[in-house]
Order: sequence, then C-alpha cells, then structure tokens
Amino acid sequence: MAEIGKTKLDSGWVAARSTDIQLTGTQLTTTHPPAGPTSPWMEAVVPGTVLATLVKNKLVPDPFYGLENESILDIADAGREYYTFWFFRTFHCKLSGNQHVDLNFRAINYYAEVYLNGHKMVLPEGMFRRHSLDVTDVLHPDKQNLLAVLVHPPNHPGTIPPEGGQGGDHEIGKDIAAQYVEGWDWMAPIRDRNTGIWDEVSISVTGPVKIIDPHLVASFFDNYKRVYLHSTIELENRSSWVADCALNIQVSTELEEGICLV
Amino acid sequence: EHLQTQHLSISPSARVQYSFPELFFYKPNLWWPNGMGKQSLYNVSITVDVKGHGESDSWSHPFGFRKIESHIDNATGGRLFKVNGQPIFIRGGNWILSDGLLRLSKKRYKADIKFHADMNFNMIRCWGGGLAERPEFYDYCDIYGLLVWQEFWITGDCDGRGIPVSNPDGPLDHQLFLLCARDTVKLLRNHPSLALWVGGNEQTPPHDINMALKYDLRLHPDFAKLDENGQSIEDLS
Repeated sequence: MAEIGKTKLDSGWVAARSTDIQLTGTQLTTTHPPAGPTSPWMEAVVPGTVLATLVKNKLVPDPFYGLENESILDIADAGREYYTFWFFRTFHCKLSGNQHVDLNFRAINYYAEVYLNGHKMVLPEGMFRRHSLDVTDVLHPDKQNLLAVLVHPPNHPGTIPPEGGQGGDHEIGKDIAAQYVEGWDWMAPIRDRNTGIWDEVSISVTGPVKIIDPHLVASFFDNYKRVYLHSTIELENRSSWVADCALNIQVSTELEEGICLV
Repeated sequence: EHLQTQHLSISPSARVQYSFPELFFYKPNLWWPNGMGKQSLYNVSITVDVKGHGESDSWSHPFGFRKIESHIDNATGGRLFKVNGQPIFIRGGNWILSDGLLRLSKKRYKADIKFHADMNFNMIRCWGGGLAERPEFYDYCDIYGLLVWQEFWITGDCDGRGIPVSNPDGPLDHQLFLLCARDTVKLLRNHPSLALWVGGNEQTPPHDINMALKYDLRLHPDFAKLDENGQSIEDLS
C-alpha cells in the first residue's frame, strides 16, 4: 500500500532527440524501453530544459561562458524537431484498493505527449500551467511503470535578426511562454527557447477524496487585534459512492525548535 | 480555536468547493517585509479523512498574516504601498529568472533571494518577459521578507512595439493566456510575499485579457465595495 502524499520524480531520467528514436511512445513504454543512458539516450536534467540536458552531457558548451552561445545551433536554423526530445524514466507505485495516483507536471514548455505503460495522454500547450493526470487505471502494481514524455518546443520560436534586439523577431510573443528566450538587451538568445520539463514532476497518492487548490485569506479588524483566517478548498470524490468526510484544519506555530503551539 | 473539524458528504464522482468557518485569532504575529519586523509564519494544515478509509489526502502551507495595500499616487504617478497599515519605502530589484537553463534548485533560490535581503531590498519584481516564479522562489521570499511584484507574460517589445512591429493583440490564444494566468494564481496565491499582480511589462495586456484579469483578481465582495469596473472603492476590513 502506497503512502498518502507526493513523491518527486526528479532523478533517473534519460533523454534522446526525437529524430534519433525510431520507436513509438507505446513501444518505449511496453516492449522497447531504453536500457539506460547509452547513445542516443543520455542522462537528463529534469526539471530543466533540453539545452540543460545537452550541456550536462557536454554535447554543447555552456552558453553562459564567453561567446560559447554562438556555437550552439539556434532552433530557427535547426528546426523545431532538433529540440524535440523524449524523456524517459521508470517508477514503482503499489496502490491499495481505494487509492488513486496522479502524475503531475508543474510546468512544461511547450506541450507534450505522455506515455505510461503504453497508454497515451496529452499535455496541452502553455508554459505556465499545471497538468495532473489520473493514472490509477494504467499503473502496474507489481512491476516498474514505464514513463515516456515527448516534449515539443513553442509553436513560434522565431528567428534572431543579425542585429539581435528585444525579443528577436517577436514571434515568441504569439505563444504563452517566456519571451526573453529570443534574446534581449541583457541576454543572448536561448537556443532551445527553454523547451523541456522545466518544473517539478511528481506522483501523488490519495484515497477516494482529493484536496485541490486550497485558498487562505486573512481579514483584519480593530487595528490588527481581531484577525480571521478564511479557508476554501475544492474536494474531488473519485469513488462511485458517497464519501462521508471529516475535514480538519489546524494552524500551528513553532515557538522554538520542536515545540509547537496549536 | 485554531483546530477545527467539519463533516461533509460528497456525491460520487463530484467535485465541490467548501469553505471552513473562519478561524479567529487575537493579535497573531504579523508577517512583515524585510527591515520592518519579523517574517512570522504559521503552518496551516488541512486533512480529509473518509469514513471507513482513514486519511485520504493532506495539504500544508506556511501562512503569514499580513495586509498589503497599494495605490497610484496622484502627485508622483508612483505606486505607494502599505503593509499592515504602515507605509513602506520600496527598495526593489528586477528579476527575470535564476538560471537561463531553468535549473531552478532550492539552493540557488535561497542564495539568490537571501542576497536580495542582505542588500536591504524589500521587493523583487518578476518581469513579464520572464517566468511566473516557482513556489520555491516564493518560499524563500516568504522567509526573507521580499515582497513580490509578479507580472504576467506580456512585454511591449513582443506585443505592440519593436522592429518589425510586433503583434499588438498579444498572444494568439487569449483563452489559453487566461487559463495559464488563473492556474498560476492558484499555484502562488497563498504566499504572504505575493504583493501585486501586474498585467505585463510597461503596458497593459490586450483589452479582453486585461479586463478578465482585473475581474478575476478583484477583491472578494466580503472584503471590499467595488465600483462597476470592479475597482475597490471602500475597504470594509
């Protein structure tokens, strides 16, 4: 039985350029998983960008030393496929009867296809949004789960004018993504436009009812003597029966190390 | 009184919103920006137990009691801030991101943000051409007392100016922009350091986006009287 809570998937990833892989996502997560960081696969930086993975593996120089950025192929010249990458790792998770598990991506740039044990799911466009996939039904309880993510760059990576300039040719502004990546007066262009799984990946195990996005607000009266804490949550019942819930809220403060006031 | 249990039945496959009865505090320790006092943080934990199944989910978050107000000063055109009723002279730094390859470790955030505090700053402005910063960034701003001015992803140079002239109507998909904005607000809204949302850098977003952001981010009617444009005209607390 899995413990309730979140487990980060921030290590053990491998990556490969999509054009170097002739297998489908289904094959990668069923019959033909990568054996490890052997070519064309390499150790991946997750969270991080495709360029961070290439730098880690010394396939490109560190763009922030000297003029090394000039020697890295820009996406405008290389094409979007050049910076479209597979990411792969395995994880183990054994659930009990009424438990559920979500696969969470706190942000990707720019969109992706996720394959878990041969099942395909889509992470839609947008650099600044969370994705949460209920993968309970496709999990393997007694063996490793195979996870592959194909990450695509922004739709409008743009081109960098010879003279540089603020936001390059401004194409990146058409997407919901960081705009500095085409270069600015303080920054050279980022060659992969920050494509990648750039924020936390995790799995979270819950029982039948899940807490979603609590909201805490305080209101103040009588010169800050009277204060009220307002708390709102969303709850999702994933079971097929009525869930009788006890909701607890507790506010504590640590007076000194190891001693809490409730 | 700071420990409360409520009972609720939820229908099969339903998603519901629930508000706890408010918790009362008498003179709680307030959260102050760097240089004005301590950054007192309480821990709020919420759990849900399902009858017959035990604990189903839990959540916790550091919480700082603070009230941040700001308005544009007619005399100077500048924005004036008050925290917990006290005027604050803003000493701010501009911020894009911690690393151009987005290797955004906690260690790196801690060093960078502590450095800002050590420089006697009390605000960091997250520029609209960069990131909506991550919860770990805000964790350290909460701890070190850096107020955060967080901009959404609009810049003049990619949305209306430049050579060639960029698209003045912002990103192509306005609904996607708003979806990302709403999700980002939900990700970050409980941090006491979060002081101000701004539509973009040096300009307002396209009209429909701007109006939607202003509407979504207006004060709750329990907290303020609003005019027909959703602007606060009287603070009821």
